[in-house]
Amino acid sequence: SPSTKQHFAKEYDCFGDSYYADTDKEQLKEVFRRINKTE
Amino acid sequence: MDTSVRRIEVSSEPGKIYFLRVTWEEDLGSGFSVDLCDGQSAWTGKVSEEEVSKEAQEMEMKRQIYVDELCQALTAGGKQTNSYSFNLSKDPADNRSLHFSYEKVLKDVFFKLGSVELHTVSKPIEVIKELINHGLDRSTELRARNEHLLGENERLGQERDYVTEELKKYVQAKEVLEQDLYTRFVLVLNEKKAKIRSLQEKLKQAQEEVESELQHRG
Amino acid sequence: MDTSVRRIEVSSEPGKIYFLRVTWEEDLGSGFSVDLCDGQSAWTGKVSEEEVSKEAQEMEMKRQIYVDELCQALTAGGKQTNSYSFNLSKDPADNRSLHFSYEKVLKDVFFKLGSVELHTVSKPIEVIKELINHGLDRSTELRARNEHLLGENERLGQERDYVTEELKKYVQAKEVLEQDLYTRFVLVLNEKKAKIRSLQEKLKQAQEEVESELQHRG
Repeated sequence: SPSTKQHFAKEYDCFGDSYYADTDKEQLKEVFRRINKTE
Repeated sequence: MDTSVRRIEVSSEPGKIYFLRVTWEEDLGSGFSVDLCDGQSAWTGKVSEEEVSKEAQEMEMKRQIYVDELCQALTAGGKQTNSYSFNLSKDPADNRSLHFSYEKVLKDVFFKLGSVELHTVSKPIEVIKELINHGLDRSTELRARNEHLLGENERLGQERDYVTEELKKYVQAKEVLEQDLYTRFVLVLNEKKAKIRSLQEKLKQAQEEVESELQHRG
Repeated sequence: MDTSVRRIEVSSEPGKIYFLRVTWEEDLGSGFSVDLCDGQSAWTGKVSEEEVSKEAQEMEMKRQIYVDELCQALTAGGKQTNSYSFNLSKDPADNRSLHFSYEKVLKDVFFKLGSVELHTVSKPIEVIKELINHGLDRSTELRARNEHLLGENERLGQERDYVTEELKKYVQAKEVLEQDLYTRFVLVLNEKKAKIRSLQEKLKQAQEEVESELQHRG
């Protein structure tokens, strides 16, 4: 829903990496996996 | 000049071993000499280039194919000795010469490949010594080649092992690189996230202050 | 059982070639037989284990060292033929036997290594055929081993080339991985930096607002 979308947009960047919560290797690997070649 | 020595049996004397030595220049097609020895006596003869061409014609074979057949039949290079048969017959007119013929055997059908008149060698000791020397020299050559190949073998094995070790190191280095980069990335990224959290906190406070000011004014 | 055939010259007949065949079981120390052939006649004799031990004792050499010397002197394995000299002398008492001795030559000093009584072989043709066969068989064996080694070399070369290709791919993959991770990392990091910039902007505005409110109230 737009509100959820808005919530996520506030919490996460366009690659799905949280702005606030610390990351770790596994999560970062996951984020990298989502970044496809074109980007 | 090339020489080949091989053991043969002749159909007229089954079980008796003869040593057949063939010597030629470029290839058998340019003519060759034949020496036969039973370990005590020796006989020698020649086949000229013309005779080779004539035999090939009579057999209606291309020259090269015929020469290959001769190679298989007469030289040590040839493997299938049972595909060829040899005959030796005394010449009734001259007991110092023998008629030596060689045939290709295909499903029990004998095709004459060629023949040569052989004359008794007056001093067979020379032929015998050459035959023994041929084996010794060929073995020495082959042993040297063997040693060279063994050296090559060792070198190639070492190179392969070295490159394999390098590859293992690289595989490891790639994994280490990946882990190392992720560790660094996580550190840098979490620094930024801490910065964002603190800015978010400050902004929240600032906005609450504005809020309270506005209420205050209101 | 092992056999070795080599060419030798005997000092009493310089330039004349003899073929020396030595046959033994485990090693020369357990005794061996000696055949000598000049391409026409042949002589044979045996050296027993006791005689080997006795000779080693007389030379005050350790058995193994003595046996190694025998190997160098008598078998094809030995390289330095000029380090050994051979003598053949007729036995005045019996013209059917020869006295064959072998010596080690060190700086022109001759050390007797041993000797053996040889008796004439009644049918030398058998020894001669065996000597020719020995060369042929040894060559066939060595040729087969060479072919095997050539195959091994080819396989090792292919393995080495394959692993080298893999290594090149890995080197490349490592570089690509590094580039790739940095690219992705920059994207994610820049998102955070953009967020920090926007938060700082907002915080700046909020602080300016608070400022202006405070002035206002002031």
